[in-house]
This record gives sequence, C-alpha cells and structure tokens, in this order.
Amino acid sequence: EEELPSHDEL
Amino acid sequence: MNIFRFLGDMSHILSFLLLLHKIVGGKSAAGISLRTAEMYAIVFCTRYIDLLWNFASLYNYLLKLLFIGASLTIVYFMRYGPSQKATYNADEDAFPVQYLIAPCAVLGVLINQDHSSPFEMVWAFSIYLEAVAILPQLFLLQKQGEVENLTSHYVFALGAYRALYLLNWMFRFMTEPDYQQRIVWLSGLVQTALYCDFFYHYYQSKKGGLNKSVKLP
Repeated sequence: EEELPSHDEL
Repeated sequence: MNIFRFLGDMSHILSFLLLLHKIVGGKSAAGISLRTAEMYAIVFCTRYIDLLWNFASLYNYLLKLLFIGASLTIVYFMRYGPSQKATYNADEDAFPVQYLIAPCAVLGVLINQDHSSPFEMVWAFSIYLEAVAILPQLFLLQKQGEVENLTSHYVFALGAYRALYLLNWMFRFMTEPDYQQRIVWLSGLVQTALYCDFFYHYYQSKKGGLNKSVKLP
C-alpha cells in the first residue's frame, strides 16, 4: 500500500 | 526535507524545551494549560501510532518518539508533580475541551484521505485536534492578562512551527507533483490564524527587548 506524502511529516 | 519544514520542526522542539524548562526545571505550571497539554498528548499518540509499522527515516522516527515522550512528560508533571500542582491555575484553565474533541473525532471519521482506513481517520482526527489544541492555552492567558516571559516564548515557538509548516506545504506543493493535501492546508491555516492575535501582542511587547512581558487586553 502506498504511503500518502503528508505522512512523512511530523 | 526542505528548510521550512526543518526550521518548523526545530521551532516545535524549542517549544517543548521551553515548556519542559519551566515545568520540570522551574517546577512551575503557572499560566500553563493542562487541557492544551493533554490534547497535544492525544494528538501525538494518535498521529504517531504508525511508529509501529512505518519507518520513513531515522529523523522522523526519533522526533516522533521525542514528541510523544515530551508531551506525556509535561502532562505527567502537571498532574502529579507536587510543586507543579500547587502552581497550576486549575480554576482558570476551564475551556470546555469536549466541544473541541468531539467535533474533531466526527470530522476525522467523515473527512479524511482514505475512507477505508481506520488509521487515516485517526490521522485526520489528530490533524484537526492539533489545529485547535492551543485554544485552552490562549483562553487561560487571556484570563490572566499578563503572560510570563517563558510562557510567551513557548506559545510563540509553537505558533512559528505551524507558520513554517505552511511555507513547507507551499514549497512541496510547488516542487512535488503528487503532493495534494487539502486537509492539512485548511487545518494548518486555521491553526496559524489562531495565533495571529497573540503574535501581534508578542511583537508589540517584545519590540523593546525579549524580557518585556506580554500584556493581553
């Protein structure tokens, strides 16, 4: 499943 | 990683350090809202639950642990530290937080980035709650009128963090083609807007030097 880009933020 | 996001994270860490310095180091919880502290603890514990199955980078991982640890430490000392309990303004810290938490939970379930995923609902809830979590703190400061130096720096650093994140989102929106996140844009704007009034009074008070205390009307 692909991660949403915003989830690499804090 | 871009410079705005990095500075935003650093500003966020600074806000924790200032608060810990006051509460743990100075053993005082005067002017600090336990309700805001508890909501931040909820925000980080829910949003970073993906620590258990996601690993974006060591930086990301360690900072998530740091934010959870720091927010829980603050709540712990405010609740159980004898001198912190004695200095905490419990009567004035009276913002009805159920009116913040409940709508955020409903919004998180209804409006998120992937309706089939419980984690996306929890994640969206944490974003919404973070946007409004500062309200009890601002409410408490407003009641007290004058803000202690350390507290004013803490609130300023916290506001600066979200303002820098707005710049980070703009930057990513322009540089990353698949970067779309209306949820965080809107929440981040709301969150930063809540600080505007405080920013204004902070600036007015600190013009003559950082040691002047902030007076709120």
